[in-house]
Amino acid sequence: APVPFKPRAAGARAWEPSSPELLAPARFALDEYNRGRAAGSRAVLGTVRGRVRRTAQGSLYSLEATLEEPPCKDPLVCLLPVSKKTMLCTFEILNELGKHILLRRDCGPVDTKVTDNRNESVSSFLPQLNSDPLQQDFSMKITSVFKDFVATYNRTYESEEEAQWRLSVFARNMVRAQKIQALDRGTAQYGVTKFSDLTEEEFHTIYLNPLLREEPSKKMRLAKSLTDP
Amino acid sequence: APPEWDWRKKGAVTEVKDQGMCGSCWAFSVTGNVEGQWFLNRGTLLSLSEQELLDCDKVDKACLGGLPSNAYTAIEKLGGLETEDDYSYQGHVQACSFSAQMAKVYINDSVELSQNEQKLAAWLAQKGPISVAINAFGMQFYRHGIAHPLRPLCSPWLIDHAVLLVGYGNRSNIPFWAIKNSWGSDWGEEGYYYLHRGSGACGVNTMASSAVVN
Repeated sequence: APVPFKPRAAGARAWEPSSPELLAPARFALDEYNRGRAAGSRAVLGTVRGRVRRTAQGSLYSLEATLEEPPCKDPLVCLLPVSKKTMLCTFEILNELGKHILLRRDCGPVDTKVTDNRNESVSSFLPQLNSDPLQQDFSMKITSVFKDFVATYNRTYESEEEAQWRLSVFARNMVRAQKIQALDRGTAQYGVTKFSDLTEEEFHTIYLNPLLREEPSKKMRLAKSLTDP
Repeated sequence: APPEWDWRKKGAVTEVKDQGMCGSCWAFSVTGNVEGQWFLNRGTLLSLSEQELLDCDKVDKACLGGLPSNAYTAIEKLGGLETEDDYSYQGHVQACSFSAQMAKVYINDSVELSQNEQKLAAWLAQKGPISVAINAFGMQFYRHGIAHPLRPLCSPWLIDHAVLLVGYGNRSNIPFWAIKNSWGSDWGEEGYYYLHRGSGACGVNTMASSAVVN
């Protein structure tokens, strides 16, 4: 399960910025991380920082690195260029007689939670929308998908402002659906549904049943066990 | 339990219904169960009224939610359920207009079922569709396939949606429950949700119950 990443205690010394000495153990850590993965599905190294301790056995490297997972390729669920997943990892690597040994690896996704905010528009949600061609492409795609959604489910909105707000909710929901997809262990596909223009809070309030968890259920008689026919 | 079972193929399940913008899933879960029990005990499949429960079950809270256990009691006290045609669904609470003379089905009792999913499967195959409640995590965006969310994301302690187990089986060796939802046939797999079976996924085994028709 993804957990908020907390680097292990780094001791008294602060993490050093990336230096040439860290690159070899960082590349080794990346190779270990990608072990068994096919070409095209391997993560790439982002930023690296760390520190080194000289010991009797050799050099002990403590690294903190970001690794970029390759973007999702399923066109049904991977509309977003922002879908690229960043992992934040700590590695402990011992270099003994020129040979690297991985002692510890601890990785977790960087928290990219998107918060609901009525004042957000698609462009504020994706701040580089106007400058980044990928983001412009995404904006066009998501707008097109939203138009299909509106037509499919006969959505009407009271004003242009409301429609823009729903578009931004829709875009955020596509990111949420993609995260749910990434964390599902079954074969389920998540994506656009008739509820895709609702915030999480709206969906819970309108369609779900909070009493099921808030009120103790009346004690019912237990069913008799089935007997072998 | 047999390796697979599907009450839809045996005529025990009515068409998928749509609760609309109303938190009345509890009523749909219970009527679905009673429809199955009536069919199995009396041989007739009748589509039953959720609106009667919204209007006349004063213990539950209509569109603000309810509990299947209360709904069974309400059906017993009222004297039965009218059909969908006679007391049609409006999606908002109204004054109770139930008439005992119009009731087409009754129940005698209700029971809580095992939390063991193997026993639930055996019960379902022998006795009929089961009312259950689940954590609805991810269902807002579910399209098709077998959902199996990570347990911390779909905790059995955060149950917020009542549905109906109508069958079970395996797809590509993945065990599933076939779940009738009440969000219309334009959601999920023609209105159905498929959830991993055997792991207590989303608390599917925690609130299983059924009416009893003698």
